Amino acid sequence: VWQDRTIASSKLRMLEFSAFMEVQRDPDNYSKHLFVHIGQTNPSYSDPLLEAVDIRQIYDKFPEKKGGLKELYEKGPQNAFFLVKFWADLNSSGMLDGPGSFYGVSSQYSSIENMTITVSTKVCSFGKQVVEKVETEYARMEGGKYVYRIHRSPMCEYMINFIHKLKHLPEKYMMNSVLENFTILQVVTNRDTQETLLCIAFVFEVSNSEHGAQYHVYRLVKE
Amino acid sequence: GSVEQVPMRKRQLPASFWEEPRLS
Repeated sequence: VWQDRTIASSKLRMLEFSAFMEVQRDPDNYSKHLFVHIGQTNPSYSDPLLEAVDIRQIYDKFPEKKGGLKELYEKGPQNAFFLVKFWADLNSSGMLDGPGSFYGVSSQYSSIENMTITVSTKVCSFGKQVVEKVETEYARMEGGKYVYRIHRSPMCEYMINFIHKLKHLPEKYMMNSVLENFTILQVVTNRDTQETLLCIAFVFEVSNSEHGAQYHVYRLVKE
Repeated sequence: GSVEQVPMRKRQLPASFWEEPRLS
């Protein structure tokens, strides 16, 4: 049921993803603001299948040279490729940002196989990689499946500065015009076999909602 | 062909790509 309805290939499922900022209000209290968030879902067969996007429409938004999105997609498996459109919530003005604030990313994946995974996250500007983080995670058996957890991974300086600058733009259309050329590519690989387990292309706009960050997920196909 | 420099709005993307979901 997960496949074609959630971010899941035949080998790995993304359970959760969030990028956040946390500020200590007093010694016992923290406030957390989610910039983007994919929460745990329990899809059923009555839920609609994911819409498809032709991957050629977004090639130039991601690295195109050796090891780029095109080459990765051709290597497959093609059921591991997804596009996530985020409407990011930048409205954290109620929280006092300062040297004590923490910017982090948390994510969780699950599989039925015990693997060691590497998670590469590339931040791209005008389709060119500017920074990459590579993390290795080991499986933990939980409730009959293997779970991989990246908990509170610190955001890099580039991203923190980017968010600061974005938040200070006076109009939403200006933020969206900057975000048009800002993308993130996350590739999860089986460390031992080098098989692609998941490849998620993230694109962004600023949220207009009062309910926080929103998103849409698409399958990437070549028609 | 190359789609470089083409604004996202002019690409072939589903209508939902431009519709922010209303629910949290």
